[in-house]
Amino acid sequence: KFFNAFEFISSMSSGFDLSSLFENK
Amino acid sequence: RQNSPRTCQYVDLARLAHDSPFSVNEVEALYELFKKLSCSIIDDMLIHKEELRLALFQAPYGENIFLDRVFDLFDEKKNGVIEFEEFIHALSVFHPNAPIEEKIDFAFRLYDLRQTGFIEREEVQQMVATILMESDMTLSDELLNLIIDKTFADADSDKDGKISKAEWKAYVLKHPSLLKNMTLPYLKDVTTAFPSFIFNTEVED
Repeated sequence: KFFNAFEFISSMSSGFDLSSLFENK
Repeated sequence: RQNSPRTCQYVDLARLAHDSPFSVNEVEALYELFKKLSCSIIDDMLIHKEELRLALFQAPYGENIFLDRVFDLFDEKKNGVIEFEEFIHALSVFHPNAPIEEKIDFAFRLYDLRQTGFIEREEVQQMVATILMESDMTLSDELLNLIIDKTFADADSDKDGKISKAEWKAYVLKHPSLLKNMTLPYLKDVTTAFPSFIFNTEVED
């Protein structure tokens, strides 16, 4: 599924997912 | 309107709205979020790295290469804190209506860990290895190298071992799913997400 390294990084890294800034606020 | 005691000093909300995809009311709603984030550890109306870490990872301590890059890109003045104006500038890029060029550029700068102007193989290896470690996953060096090789075979058109901004742009336009983290649907509806802005607003969009 993650044959592309960037696909893997963007899918798996919570550090690059800023949606948590808006959650539980 | 400026220097209102309830708002960030010297910040012109109308100017911020004018220079971003946000309306004045949306900027005010984002100010409600900013207040929460910037007062979570140190009550000074500035977002410190620990506060961003707490918001993103629910933990105020611990090294994280991604957090460092995100924080650096928000901190335009490079003074170690994120001010409200910087917060709006950075979040503008994540708006669903922001130009794709801005998203491509921001993502490139995120992945350019060493800030050399290129995404280098070692940087990609480091990011993948970090995620594997964080996720308690294991991958053989052989398979990891195969994945990196395949990625660079697709992205590094001139085969110089590093991805330039032009190569990155061509690559993500072929693989737009790589930009999915660069759009936050929440930003389309921030006044609903942070309705408390209505108690402080001085304008009606």
